[in-house]
Amino acid sequence: SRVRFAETFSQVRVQFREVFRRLFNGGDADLVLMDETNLLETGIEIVARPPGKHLQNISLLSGGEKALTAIALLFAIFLVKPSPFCVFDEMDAPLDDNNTVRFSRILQEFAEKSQFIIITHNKLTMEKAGVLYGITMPEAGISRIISVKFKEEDKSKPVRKVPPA
Amino acid sequence: SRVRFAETFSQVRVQFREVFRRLFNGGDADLVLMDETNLLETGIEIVARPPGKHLQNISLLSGGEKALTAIALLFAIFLVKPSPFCVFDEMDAPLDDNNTVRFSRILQEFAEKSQFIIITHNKLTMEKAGVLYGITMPEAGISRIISVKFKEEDKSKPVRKVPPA
Amino acid sequence: VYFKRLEIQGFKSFVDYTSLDFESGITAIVGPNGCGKSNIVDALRWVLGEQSAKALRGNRMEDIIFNGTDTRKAVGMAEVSLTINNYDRQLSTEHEEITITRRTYRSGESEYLLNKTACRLRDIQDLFLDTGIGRNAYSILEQGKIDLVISSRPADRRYVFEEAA
Amino acid sequence: VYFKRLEIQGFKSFVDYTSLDFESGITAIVGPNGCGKSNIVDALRWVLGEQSAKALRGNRMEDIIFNGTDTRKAVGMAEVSLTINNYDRQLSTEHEEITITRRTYRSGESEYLLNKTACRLRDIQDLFLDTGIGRNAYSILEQGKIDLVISSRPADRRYVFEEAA
Ligand SMILES: Nc1ncnc2c1ncn2[C@@H]1O[C@H](COP(=O)(O)OP(=O)(O)OP(=O)(O)O)[C@@H](O)[C@H]1O
Ligand SMILES: Nc1ncnc2c1ncn2[C@@H]1O[C@H](COP(=O)(O)OP(=O)(O)OP(=O)(O)O)[C@@H](O)[C@H]1O
Ligand SMILES: [Mg+2]
Ligand SMILES: [Mg+2]
Repeated sequence: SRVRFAETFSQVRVQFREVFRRLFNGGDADLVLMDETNLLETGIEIVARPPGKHLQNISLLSGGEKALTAIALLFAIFLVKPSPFCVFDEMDAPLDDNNTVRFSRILQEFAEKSQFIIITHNKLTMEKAGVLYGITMPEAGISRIISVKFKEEDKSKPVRKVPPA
Repeated sequence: SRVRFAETFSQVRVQFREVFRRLFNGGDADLVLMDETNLLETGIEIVARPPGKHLQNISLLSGGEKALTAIALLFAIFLVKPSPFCVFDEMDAPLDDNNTVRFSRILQEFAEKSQFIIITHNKLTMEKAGVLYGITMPEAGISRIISVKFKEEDKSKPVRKVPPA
Repeated sequence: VYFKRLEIQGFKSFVDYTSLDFESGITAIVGPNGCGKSNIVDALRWVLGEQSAKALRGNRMEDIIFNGTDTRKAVGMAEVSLTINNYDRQLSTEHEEITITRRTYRSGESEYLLNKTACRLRDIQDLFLDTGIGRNAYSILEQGKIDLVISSRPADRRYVFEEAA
Repeated sequence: VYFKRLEIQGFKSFVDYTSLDFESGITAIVGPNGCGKSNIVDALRWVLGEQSAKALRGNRMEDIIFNGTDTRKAVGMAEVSLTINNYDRQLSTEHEEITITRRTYRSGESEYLLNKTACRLRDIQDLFLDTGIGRNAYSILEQGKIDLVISSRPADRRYVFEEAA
């Protein structure tokens, strides 16, 4: 298990640097083991440097930069050990439009291999979805599903208003 | 100090119910002392019931409902003990458009008596501001101020592009 | 393997039978604050075997059963079914499609069903072994928790790597 | 009393002299991720006497001094001045306008100035006594912390009431 941890760690580290550069359009990132001699208990230090900026403690990053760094790490782990599905609940909330476009572009790439179910308020992210569900509460406190959008090729089908059950 | 705490608490309680109803367009809210006999150490329970829904533990509220309840409590404290200024950093982030409109309407009312400095990504909130500053980083890592918008009556003045220092 | 359909009844704000068909790419869920989007994520987490009421934002498991509104009475049972497409035979079973169901009653009893026949949680967990389904550390990301990966202490970060190893 | 002007130099990402004029109503600050919006909130918190580096997202107080970028060298001093309009004489001083200044050097020394004359932090705190300025529990709300009021334990919630009492 020590060997597996070390192997997974070094693979994630490689992916993290790659995904971080794509999400930030440059810059540098790294993962460092606090104590290499004790693989079963060591903590993990995250190093992140947005493009053009100097290296600093990650606590000084902005809200959006921290979220984007966390997304890069999550995607890196995902590349090493893909899960058949992923559920993200408003993960794009702290991101501005530029970062949301980069995030949703990478998401679309990953969606070729795995399934993603995402909750979002951001129109830029919604556009990437093949199926879109709207939830409302016509009666206070009771959830209903209201609509489904199909992928590009099905756009010919009318938007199906799912009748309330 | 016990007396002052009890007095402040009961005033905030009254305001909290009032502001909550305005922000949620109905519903109920309350503040309860866990142990009335020990005013110097007692915890405070927050009760919140969105309109039409049954009373439940506040942990079951949605992300947006929790944020709106917290805003109601903050505004209630503010009404009892106004501070000359308030700084809010993306407080409207979890809110949908309807809730943002209600939030920014109340904010505008409070701004008659106190000063508010708010950071926001939401256009509905920006509209309520008398002065709007844009921050950019033309050179990576170095912040600059780029523009100032004046209030309605000053709209005749061109938007002043503040030259980078 | 991918999720084909999720059917919910009596679970949190979904009192009436509701069904969502997912596609293999990106499915987006949108809607106003408090309408029930995150409740769908909770339904997925629960049907996949989640044992902690706190991870579902409740205090006791009973909190997930529809608790009533101003116009509807509370119900006594919550039921969620997830149909999984096993075309690529990743799950160790002959079936091309399997449906897992979980039910719970106000009495606290919990039932699990595999293709409509009663089974134990253990049986479902065995089915998912090595696929990554059910181990949710990095595949279900809750609302507002994206920063946790970055802001937690270095020692706490290792759990995501261990999950992946 | 209201804040008239904030002047920043060498503080975090504001290496060059920057000045913001506030109005008595709502001032909004907007811009992309990582451009320096929350750094303005930190500058306000710091000039008002904040003693904890952690509350300014750093590890040591030195972290607030501009640390350099790919195109600019680090500087040795951070300085922030806040001009306050005292027309309504809420502050116990004759002046219609006062300016408080705080400086810190890489050596760790901190200087305070009142209308450009050296003073102690104590003098500034005495000036603000009973106005609510400087006691920030509910008047400066950090990014992402809006939920804290709701999700903290009942015993921890009392601090906002004590501040107000
Ligand atoms: N057992 C239950 N019975 C009835 N309603 C419930 C139950 N548990 C939770 N709810 C309701 O579900 C609502 C929360 O829904 P949810 O968290 O899914 O909202 P959301 O769509 O994610 O909103 P947001 O955009 O604000 O995050 C709450 O208003 C809560 O009262
Ligand atoms: N001492 C310093 N010297 C130089 N740059 C600094 C210093 N401290 C922080 N920064 C930089 O300031 C940036 C963060 O700015 P800030 O948190 O104000 O962003 P923001 O505009 O609030 O963004 P968001 O919309 O993502 O919240 C970081 O990129 C960080 O590198
Ligand atoms: Mg939600
Ligand atoms: Mg910020």
